[in-house]
Amino acid sequence: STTISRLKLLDTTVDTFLQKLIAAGSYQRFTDCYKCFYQLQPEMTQRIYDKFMTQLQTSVREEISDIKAEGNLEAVLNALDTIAEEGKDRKELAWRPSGKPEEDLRSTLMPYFLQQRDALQRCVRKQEAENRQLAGAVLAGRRQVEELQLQGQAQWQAWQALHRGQKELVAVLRES
Amino acid sequence: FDEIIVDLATKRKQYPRKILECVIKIIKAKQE
Amino acid sequence: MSVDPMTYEAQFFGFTPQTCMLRIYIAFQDYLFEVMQAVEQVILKKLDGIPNCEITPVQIRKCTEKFLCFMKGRFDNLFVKMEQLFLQWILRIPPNILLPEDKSQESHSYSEEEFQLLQKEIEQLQEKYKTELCTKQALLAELEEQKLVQAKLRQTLTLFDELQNVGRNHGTSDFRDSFVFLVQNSRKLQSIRDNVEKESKRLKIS
Repeated sequence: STTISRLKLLDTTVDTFLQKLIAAGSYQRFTDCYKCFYQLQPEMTQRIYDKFMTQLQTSVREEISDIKAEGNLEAVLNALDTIAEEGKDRKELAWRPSGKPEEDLRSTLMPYFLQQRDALQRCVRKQEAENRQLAGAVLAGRRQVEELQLQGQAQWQAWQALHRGQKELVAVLRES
Repeated sequence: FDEIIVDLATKRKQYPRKILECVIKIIKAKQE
Repeated sequence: MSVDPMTYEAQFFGFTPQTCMLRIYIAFQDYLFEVMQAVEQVILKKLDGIPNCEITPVQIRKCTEKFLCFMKGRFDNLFVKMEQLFLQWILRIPPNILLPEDKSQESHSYSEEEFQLLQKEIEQLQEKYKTELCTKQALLAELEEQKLVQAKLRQTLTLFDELQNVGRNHGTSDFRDSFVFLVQNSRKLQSIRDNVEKESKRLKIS
Protein backbone atom coordinates (compact mmCIF):
# COMPACT_ATOMS: atom_id res chain seq x y z
CA SER A 1 0.00 0.00 0.00
CA THR A 2 2.89 2.34 0.65
CA THR A 3 3.63 3.84 -2.74
CA ILE A 4 7.36 4.22 -3.14
CA SER A 5 8.42 7.22 -5.22
CA ARG A 6 9.60 6.42 -8.72
CA LEU A 7 12.87 8.20 -8.08
CA LYS A 8 13.57 6.06 -5.02
CA LEU A 9 12.53 2.98 -6.98
CA LEU A 10 15.00 3.93 -9.69
CA ASP A 11 17.87 4.37 -7.24
CA THR A 12 16.97 1.17 -5.45
CA THR A 13 16.80 -0.74 -8.72
CA VAL A 14 20.22 0.50 -9.84
CA ASP A 15 21.69 -0.25 -6.40
CA THR A 16 20.28 -3.76 -6.53
CA PHE A 17 21.60 -4.23 -10.05
CA LEU A 18 25.06 -3.16 -8.93
CA GLN A 19 24.99 -5.29 -5.77
CA LYS A 20 24.02 -8.36 -7.74
CA LEU A 21 26.57 -7.62 -10.45
CA ILE A 22 29.30 -7.28 -7.83
CA ALA A 23 28.10 -10.35 -6.02
CA ALA A 24 28.32 -12.22 -9.31
CA GLY A 25 31.81 -10.91 -9.94
CA SER A 26 33.03 -12.10 -6.56
CA TYR A 27 36.68 -11.97 -5.53
CA GLN A 28 36.66 -15.73 -5.59
CA ARG A 29 35.55 -15.72 -9.21
CA PHE A 30 38.08 -12.99 -10.05
CA THR A 31 41.00 -14.95 -8.57
CA ASP A 32 39.77 -18.11 -10.29
CA CYS A 33 39.99 -16.32 -13.62
CA TYR A 34 43.28 -14.56 -12.89
CA LYS A 35 44.75 -17.60 -11.02
CA CYS A 36 48.26 -17.24 -12.46
CA PHE A 37 48.53 -13.59 -11.47
CA TYR A 38 46.81 -14.20 -8.13
CA GLN A 39 49.36 -16.83 -7.18
CA LEU A 40 52.13 -14.45 -8.10
CA GLN A 41 50.73 -11.31 -6.47
CA PRO A 42 47.84 -12.05 -4.07
CA GLU A 43 47.89 -8.63 -2.33
CA MET A 44 48.08 -6.78 -5.64
CA THR A 45 45.22 -8.88 -6.99
CA GLN A 46 43.05 -7.86 -4.02
CA ARG A 47 43.84 -4.19 -4.58
CA ILE A 48 43.16 -4.40 -8.30
CA TYR A 49 39.89 -6.22 -7.66
CA ASP A 50 38.76 -3.64 -5.06
CA LYS A 51 39.70 -0.81 -7.40
CA PHE A 52 37.86 -2.55 -10.25
CA MET A 53 34.64 -2.83 -8.26
CA THR A 54 34.83 0.68 -6.88
CA GLN A 55 35.46 2.16 -10.31
CA LEU A 56 32.65 0.16 -11.88
CA GLN A 57 30.16 1.35 -9.29
CA THR A 58 31.37 4.94 -9.53
CA SER A 59 31.04 4.94 -13.31
CA VAL A 60 27.55 3.42 -13.22
CA ARG A 61 26.32 5.87 -10.59
CA GLU A 62 27.79 8.83 -12.47
CA GLU A 63 26.01 7.64 -15.61
CA ILE A 64 22.73 7.44 -13.78
CA SER A 65 23.26 10.96 -12.42
CA ASP A 66 23.99 12.22 -15.90
CA ILE A 67 20.85 10.62 -17.25
CA LYS A 68 18.80 12.04 -14.39
CA ALA A 69 20.17 15.49 -15.13
CA GLU A 70 19.74 15.21 -18.91
CA GLY A 71 16.18 13.99 -18.78
CA ASN A 72 15.34 16.14 -15.75
CA LEU A 73 14.22 12.80 -14.37
CA GLU A 74 13.99 13.93 -10.78
CA ALA A 75 11.29 16.52 -11.49
CA VAL A 76 9.63 14.44 -14.19
CA LEU A 77 9.36 11.32 -12.05
CA ASN A 78 8.08 13.32 -9.09
CA ALA A 79 5.52 14.91 -11.38
CA LEU A 80 4.48 11.47 -12.57
CA ASP A 81 4.15 10.36 -8.94
CA THR A 82 1.79 13.27 -8.34
CA ILE A 83 -0.27 12.56 -11.46
CA ALA A 84 -0.50 8.87 -10.57
CA GLU A 85 -1.43 9.70 -6.99
CA GLU A 86 -4.23 12.01 -8.16
CA GLY A 87 -5.62 9.34 -10.46
CA LYS A 88 -5.08 6.34 -8.22
CA ASP A 89 -8.76 5.92 -7.36
CA ARG A 90 -9.65 5.48 -10.98
CA LYS A 91 -9.98 1.78 -11.77
CA GLU A 92 -10.88 1.62 -15.44
CA LEU A 93 -8.32 2.02 -18.20
CA ALA A 94 -7.67 5.65 -19.05
CA TRP A 95 -8.04 7.12 -22.52
CA ARG A 96 -5.11 6.79 -24.87
CA PRO A 97 -4.53 8.52 -28.23
CA SER A 98 -6.61 6.78 -30.87
CA GLY A 99 -4.14 7.29 -33.69
CA LYS A 100 -6.66 9.52 -35.45
CA PRO A 101 -5.64 13.08 -34.57
CA GLU A 102 -8.88 14.66 -35.77
CA GLU A 103 -10.83 12.32 -33.53
CA ASP A 104 -8.67 13.03 -30.49
CA LEU A 105 -8.70 16.74 -31.20
CA ARG A 106 -12.49 16.80 -31.30
CA SER A 107 -12.68 16.04 -27.61
CA THR A 108 -10.14 18.74 -26.89
CA LEU A 109 -12.07 21.35 -28.81
CA MET A 110 -15.63 20.34 -28.00
CA PRO A 111 -15.76 21.88 -24.50
CA TYR A 112 -14.81 25.24 -26.01
CA PHE A 113 -17.35 25.00 -28.82
CA LEU A 114 -19.96 24.00 -26.24
CA GLN A 115 -19.01 27.09 -24.24
CA GLN A 116 -19.31 29.17 -27.41
CA ARG A 117 -22.73 27.73 -28.12
CA ASP A 118 -23.88 28.42 -24.55
CA ALA A 119 -22.55 31.96 -24.76
CA LEU A 120 -24.33 32.48 -28.08
CA GLN A 121 -27.56 31.09 -26.64
CA ARG A 122 -27.29 33.53 -23.75
CA CYS A 123 -26.64 36.41 -26.17
CA VAL A 124 -29.61 35.43 -28.35
CA ARG A 125 -31.91 35.07 -25.36
CA LYS A 126 -30.78 38.40 -23.95
CA GLN A 127 -31.23 40.12 -27.33
CA GLU A 128 -34.64 38.51 -27.83
CA ALA A 129 -35.74 39.77 -24.42
CA GLU A 130 -34.41 43.23 -25.20
CA ASN A 131 -36.16 43.18 -28.58
CA ARG A 132 -39.40 42.12 -26.94
CA GLN A 133 -39.16 45.20 -24.76
CA LEU A 134 -38.27 47.37 -27.72
CA ALA A 135 -41.17 45.89 -29.70
CA GLY A 136 -43.46 46.74 -26.82
CA ALA A 137 -42.13 50.27 -26.82
CA VAL A 138 -42.62 50.49 -30.59
CA LEU A 139 -46.20 49.26 -30.34
CA ALA A 140 -46.87 51.74 -27.56
CA GLY A 141 -45.27 54.43 -29.67
CA ARG A 142 -47.42 53.47 -32.62
CA ARG A 143 -50.50 53.70 -30.44
CA GLN A 144 -49.28 57.04 -29.19
CA VAL A 145 -48.78 58.29 -32.74
CA GLU A 146 -52.20 57.00 -33.68
CA GLU A 147 -53.67 58.76 -30.66
CA LEU A 148 -51.97 61.99 -31.54
CA GLN A 149 -53.06 61.62 -35.15
CA LEU A 150 -56.65 61.13 -34.05
CA GLN A 151 -56.42 64.15 -31.82
CA GLY A 152 -54.97 66.16 -34.63
CA GLN A 153 -57.64 64.80 -36.94
CA ALA A 154 -60.35 65.82 -34.50
CA GLN A 155 -58.89 69.26 -34.06
CA TRP A 156 -58.50 69.62 -37.78
CA GLN A 157 -62.11 68.62 -38.41
CA ALA A 158 -63.27 71.02 -35.72
CA TRP A 159 -61.41 73.80 -37.43
CA GLN A 160 -62.76 72.70 -40.75
CA ALA A 161 -66.27 72.91 -39.31
CA LEU A 162 -65.39 76.29 -37.94
CA HIS A 163 -64.14 77.33 -41.28
CA ARG A 164 -67.37 76.21 -42.93
CA GLY A 165 -69.31 78.10 -40.24
CA GLN A 166 -67.19 81.11 -40.96
CA LYS A 167 -68.04 80.90 -44.62
CA GLU A 168 -71.73 80.65 -43.80
CA LEU A 169 -71.46 83.69 -41.56
CA VAL A 170 -69.76 85.66 -44.25
CA ALA A 171 -72.42 84.57 -46.67
CA VAL A 172 -75.10 85.62 -44.22
CA LEU A 173 -73.43 88.89 -43.49
CA ARG A 174 -72.87 89.54 -47.17
CA GLU A 175 -76.52 88.87 -47.94
CA SER A 176 -77.56 91.36 -45.45
CA PHE B 1 11.69 4.55 -35.35
CA ASP B 2 12.51 6.05 -32.00
CA GLU B 3 12.78 9.55 -33.42
CA ILE B 4 9.47 9.10 -35.17
CA ILE B 5 7.85 8.08 -31.89
CA VAL B 6 9.34 11.01 -29.99
CA ASP B 7 8.38 13.41 -32.79
CA LEU B 8 4.83 12.06 -32.88
CA ALA B 9 4.50 12.13 -29.10
CA THR B 10 5.82 15.68 -28.97
CA LYS B 11 3.24 16.76 -31.53
CA ARG B 12 0.51 14.97 -29.61
CA LYS B 13 1.54 16.90 -26.52
CA GLN B 14 1.88 20.32 -28.09
CA TYR B 15 -0.41 20.57 -31.08
CA PRO B 16 -3.79 20.22 -29.35
CA ARG B 17 -2.92 23.16 -27.12
CA LYS B 18 -1.66 25.24 -30.07
CA ILE B 19 -4.75 24.40 -32.14
CA LEU B 20 -6.92 25.14 -29.14
CA GLU B 21 -5.30 28.56 -28.76
CA CYS B 22 -6.08 29.30 -32.42
CA VAL B 23 -9.65 28.06 -32.07
CA ILE B 24 -10.18 30.19 -28.97
CA LYS B 25 -8.80 33.21 -30.81
CA ILE B 26 -11.21 32.51 -33.70
CA ILE B 27 -14.16 32.11 -31.34
CA LYS B 28 -13.28 35.36 -29.55
CA ALA B 29 -12.83 37.18 -32.86
CA LYS B 30 -16.23 35.90 -34.05
CA GLN B 31 -17.85 37.03 -30.83
CA GLU B 32 -16.28 40.47 -31.15
CA MET C 1 5.85 -10.07 -30.73
CA SER C 2 4.39 -6.61 -31.24
CA VAL C 3 6.62 -3.91 -29.83
CA ASP C 4 4.88 -1.44 -27.52
CA PRO C 5 6.28 1.87 -28.77
CA MET C 6 5.22 3.46 -25.45
CA THR C 7 4.24 6.64 -27.29
CA TYR C 8 2.17 7.85 -24.34
CA GLU C 9 5.24 7.64 -22.13
CA ALA C 10 7.25 9.43 -24.82
CA GLN C 11 4.60 12.16 -24.76
CA PHE C 12 5.26 12.63 -21.04
CA PHE C 13 9.02 12.06 -20.79
CA GLY C 14 10.04 13.50 -24.14
CA PHE C 15 11.94 10.29 -24.90
CA THR C 16 10.94 6.65 -25.32
CA PRO C 17 11.67 4.53 -22.24
CA GLN C 18 13.25 1.87 -24.44
CA THR C 19 15.75 4.42 -25.74
CA CYS C 20 16.51 5.45 -22.21
CA MET C 21 17.16 1.85 -21.25
CA LEU C 22 19.27 1.31 -24.36
CA ARG C 23 21.31 4.35 -23.42
CA ILE C 24 21.79 2.99 -19.88
CA TYR C 25 22.64 -0.49 -21.19
CA ILE C 26 25.28 0.77 -23.61
CA ALA C 27 26.78 3.09 -20.99
CA PHE C 28 26.94 0.38 -18.34
CA GLN C 29 28.38 -2.10 -20.80
CA ASP C 30 31.00 0.40 -21.91
CA TYR C 31 32.02 0.93 -18.29
CA LEU C 32 32.30 -2.77 -17.71
CA PHE C 33 34.53 -3.13 -20.74
CA GLU C 34 36.57 -0.03 -19.84
CA VAL C 35 37.15 -1.15 -16.27
CA MET C 36 38.05 -4.64 -17.42
CA GLN C 37 40.49 -3.15 -19.89
CA ALA C 38 41.98 -1.01 -17.11
CA VAL C 39 42.33 -4.09 -14.89
CA GLU C 40 44.15 -5.93 -17.66
CA GLN C 41 46.47 -2.96 -18.31
CA VAL C 42 47.35 -2.71 -14.62
CA ILE C 43 48.08 -6.43 -14.38
CA LEU C 44 50.27 -6.37 -17.51
CA LYS C 45 52.14 -3.40 -16.14
CA LYS C 46 52.68 -5.19 -12.84
CA LEU C 47 53.94 -8.26 -14.68
CA ASP C 48 56.34 -6.12 -16.68
CA GLY C 49 57.90 -5.12 -13.38
CA ILE C 50 58.47 -8.73 -12.32
CA PRO C 51 61.77 -10.20 -13.63
CA ASN C 52 61.66 -13.57 -15.46
CA CYS C 53 57.93 -13.64 -15.25
CA GLU C 54 56.53 -16.59 -17.24
CA ILE C 55 53.01 -15.28 -17.49
CA THR C 56 52.42 -13.99 -21.02
CA PRO C 57 50.03 -11.20 -22.06
CA VAL C 58 48.07 -13.78 -24.05
CA GLN C 59 47.46 -15.71 -20.85
CA ILE C 60 46.30 -12.57 -19.10
CA ARG C 61 44.05 -11.78 -22.07
CA LYS C 62 42.48 -15.21 -21.75
CA CYS C 63 41.90 -14.61 -18.05
CA THR C 64 40.29 -11.29 -18.86
CA GLU C 65 38.05 -12.80 -21.50
CA LYS C 66 37.00 -15.57 -19.15
CA PHE C 67 36.10 -13.16 -16.34
CA LEU C 68 34.48 -10.67 -18.71
CA CYS C 69 32.43 -13.35 -20.42
CA PHE C 70 31.06 -14.45 -17.09
CA MET C 71 30.43 -10.84 -15.94
CA LYS C 72 28.79 -9.93 -19.25
CA GLY C 73 26.44 -12.91 -18.93
CA ARG C 74 25.44 -11.93 -15.43
CA PHE C 75 25.30 -8.28 -16.49
CA ASP C 76 22.82 -9.06 -19.30
CA ASN C 77 20.63 -11.19 -17.04
CA LEU C 78 20.54 -8.55 -14.36
CA PHE C 79 20.00 -5.79 -16.88
CA VAL C 80 16.98 -7.56 -18.38
CA LYS C 81 15.43 -7.66 -14.92
CA MET C 82 16.31 -4.04 -14.25
CA GLU C 83 14.88 -3.02 -17.63
CA GLN C 84 11.62 -4.81 -16.88
CA LEU C 85 11.39 -2.98 -13.58
CA PHE C 86 12.12 0.34 -15.20
CA LEU C 87 9.62 -0.15 -18.02
CA GLN C 88 6.97 -1.56 -15.72
CA TRP C 89 7.18 0.70 -12.68
CA ILE C 90 9.27 3.76 -13.30
CA LEU C 91 9.12 4.92 -16.90
CA ARG C 92 5.53 3.91 -17.42
CA ILE C 93 2.26 5.86 -17.31
CA PRO C 94 -0.06 3.58 -15.30
CA PRO C 95 -2.90 2.37 -17.59
CA ASN C 96 -5.54 4.07 -15.44
CA ILE C 97 -3.77 7.43 -15.56
CA LEU C 98 -4.43 10.25 -18.01
CA LEU C 99 -1.83 12.96 -18.55
CA PRO C 100 -2.90 16.50 -17.64
CA GLU C 101 -2.82 17.72 -21.23
CA ASP C 102 -5.37 15.04 -22.12
CA LYS C 103 -7.81 15.95 -19.34
CA SER C 104 -10.43 16.93 -21.89
CA GLN C 105 -10.54 13.35 -23.14
CA GLU C 106 -11.70 12.24 -19.71
CA SER C 107 -15.20 13.66 -19.91
CA HIS C 108 -16.76 12.43 -23.06
CA SER C 109 -15.58 11.43 -26.50
CA TYR C 110 -17.60 13.10 -29.21
CA SER C 111 -18.55 11.60 -32.55
CA GLU C 112 -18.06 13.35 -35.85
CA GLU C 113 -21.85 13.78 -36.09
CA GLU C 114 -22.03 15.45 -32.68
CA PHE C 115 -19.20 17.73 -33.68
CA GLN C 116 -20.85 18.68 -36.99
CA LEU C 117 -24.19 19.12 -35.25
CA LEU C 118 -22.64 21.50 -32.75
CA GLN C 119 -20.94 23.48 -35.52
CA LYS C 120 -24.29 23.74 -37.30
CA GLU C 121 -26.02 24.82 -34.12
CA ILE C 122 -23.38 27.50 -33.56
CA GLU C 123 -23.82 28.80 -37.10
CA GLN C 124 -27.59 28.91 -36.68
CA LEU C 125 -27.22 30.73 -33.38
CA GLN C 126 -24.87 33.22 -35.00
CA GLU C 127 -27.40 33.84 -37.78
CA LYS C 128 -30.17 34.16 -35.21
CA TYR C 129 -28.11 36.59 -33.19
CA LYS C 130 -27.42 38.68 -36.28
CA THR C 131 -31.15 38.69 -37.05
CA GLU C 132 -31.95 39.80 -33.54
CA LEU C 133 -29.37 42.56 -33.80
CA CYS C 134 -30.92 43.73 -37.09
CA THR C 135 -34.33 43.61 -35.44
CA LYS C 136 -32.98 45.71 -32.63
CA GLN C 137 -31.62 48.27 -35.08
CA ALA C 138 -34.94 48.39 -36.90
CA LEU C 139 -36.89 48.80 -33.67
CA LEU C 140 -34.57 51.51 -32.45
CA ALA C 141 -34.86 53.26 -35.80
CA GLU C 142 -38.64 53.16 -35.61
CA LEU C 143 -38.55 54.45 -32.04
CA GLU C 144 -36.43 57.36 -33.24
CA GLU C 145 -38.83 57.98 -36.08
CA GLN C 146 -41.78 57.78 -33.72
CA LYS C 147 -40.17 60.40 -31.52
CA LEU C 148 -39.92 62.76 -34.50
CA VAL C 149 -43.48 62.06 -35.63
CA GLN C 150 -44.84 62.44 -32.13
CA ALA C 151 -42.96 65.71 -31.74
CA LYS C 152 -44.44 66.93 -35.00
CA LEU C 153 -47.94 65.86 -34.04
CA ARG C 154 -47.59 67.46 -30.61
CA GLN C 155 -46.37 70.61 -32.31
CA THR C 156 -49.54 70.62 -34.41
CA LEU C 157 -51.70 69.99 -31.38
CA THR C 158 -49.89 72.76 -29.57
CA LEU C 159 -50.69 75.01 -32.48
CA PHE C 160 -54.35 74.15 -32.19
CA ASP C 161 -54.16 74.72 -28.42
CA GLU C 162 -52.54 78.08 -28.96
CA LEU C 163 -55.29 79.02 -31.36
CA GLN C 164 -57.74 77.96 -28.72
CA ASN C 165 -55.91 80.07 -26.20
CA VAL C 166 -56.03 83.08 -28.50
CA GLY C 167 -59.77 82.85 -28.44
CA ARG C 168 -59.82 82.34 -24.72
CA ASN C 169 -57.54 85.31 -24.17
CA HIS C 170 -60.10 87.42 -25.98
CA GLY C 171 -63.03 86.38 -23.90
CA THR C 172 -64.21 83.41 -25.84
CA SER C 173 -63.88 80.30 -23.80
CA ASP C 174 -64.40 77.93 -26.62
CA PHE C 175 -63.86 79.05 -30.20
CA ARG C 176 -66.41 76.77 -31.72
CA ASP C 177 -69.15 77.61 -29.23
CA SER C 178 -68.36 81.26 -29.59
CA PHE C 179 -68.40 80.92 -33.30
CA VAL C 180 -71.81 79.20 -33.16
CA PHE C 181 -72.84 81.91 -30.79
CA LEU C 182 -71.58 84.51 -33.26
CA VAL C 183 -73.47 82.91 -36.11
CA GLN C 184 -76.64 82.74 -33.99
CA ASN C 185 -76.15 86.35 -32.94
CA SER C 186 -75.65 87.45 -36.48
CA ARG C 187 -78.76 85.56 -37.53
CA LYS C 188 -80.65 87.26 -34.71
CA LEU C 189 -79.29 90.59 -35.78
CA GLN C 190 -80.40 89.82 -39.32
CA SER C 191 -83.93 88.95 -38.20
CA ILE C 192 -84.06 92.06 -36.00
CA ARG C 193 -82.88 94.12 -38.92
CA ASP C 194 -85.48 92.49 -41.18
CA ASN C 195 -88.12 93.24 -38.60
CA VAL C 196 -86.96 96.83 -38.30
CA GLU C 197 -87.01 97.23 -42.06
CA LYS C 198 -90.55 95.79 -42.29
CA GLU C 199 -91.75 98.10 -39.46
CA SER C 200 -90.29 101.15 -41.12
CA LYS C 201 -91.90 100.28 -44.43
CA ARG C 202 -95.19 99.83 -42.66
CA LEU C 203 -94.83 103.15 -40.93
CA LYS C 204 -94.00 104.87 -44.28
CA ILE C 205 -97.01 103.39 -45.87
CA SER C 206 -99.33 104.42 -43.02
